[in-house]
Amino acid sequence: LFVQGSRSLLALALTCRTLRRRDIIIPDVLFARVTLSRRSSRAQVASFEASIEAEGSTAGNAVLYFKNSCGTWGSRWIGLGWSHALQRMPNLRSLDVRLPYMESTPHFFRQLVIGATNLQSLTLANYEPACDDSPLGDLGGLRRLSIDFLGGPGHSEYFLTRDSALGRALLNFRDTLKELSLDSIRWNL
Amino acid sequence: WPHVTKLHLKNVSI
Repeated sequence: LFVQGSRSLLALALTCRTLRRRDIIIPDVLFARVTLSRRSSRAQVASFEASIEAEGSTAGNAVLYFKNSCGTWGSRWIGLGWSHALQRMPNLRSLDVRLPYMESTPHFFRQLVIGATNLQSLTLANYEPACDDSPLGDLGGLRRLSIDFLGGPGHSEYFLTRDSALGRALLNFRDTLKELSLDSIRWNL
Repeated sequence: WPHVTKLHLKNVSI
């Protein structure tokens, strides 16, 4: 009677957790939109990780929107294991992450190309131009792309050419792209 | 990119 939306379901899940600590019931639908931010506690991050990594768990399949703007603290996901995390979330439609907190960028993009076949929206903060031999150029079919390059002293400007990873990606997105946001590049496409 | 309806470019040189 009282469940009228995801917020109500969350209250229900929390109640289940409180009343039956050893028999936690959390509907998978609660994992559809996940946001980890600097305000997220270590416990919240660890809880999410444990939920989708548990043996036989289908929670990862329910994740459609995932945003992670955490700092370097917290789960190993933030620094390591991203490719594995992507494997556990095969139905992602939207991904929003800060790159410096991940494992090697090429490995991450390779997994994204192979596994996230339903991805429609990709937001990357602090993309490092020096890592531009990444498989980003092999992505296809995105509707929304937003990239913020890591700039400032010690970081080179990004040259957007037909041969660059982003250039190849943009050419792949020619028939699907609806929204594009780029910051700090030299356009030479 | 004929379907782009929203474009945001910042600090872009040509």
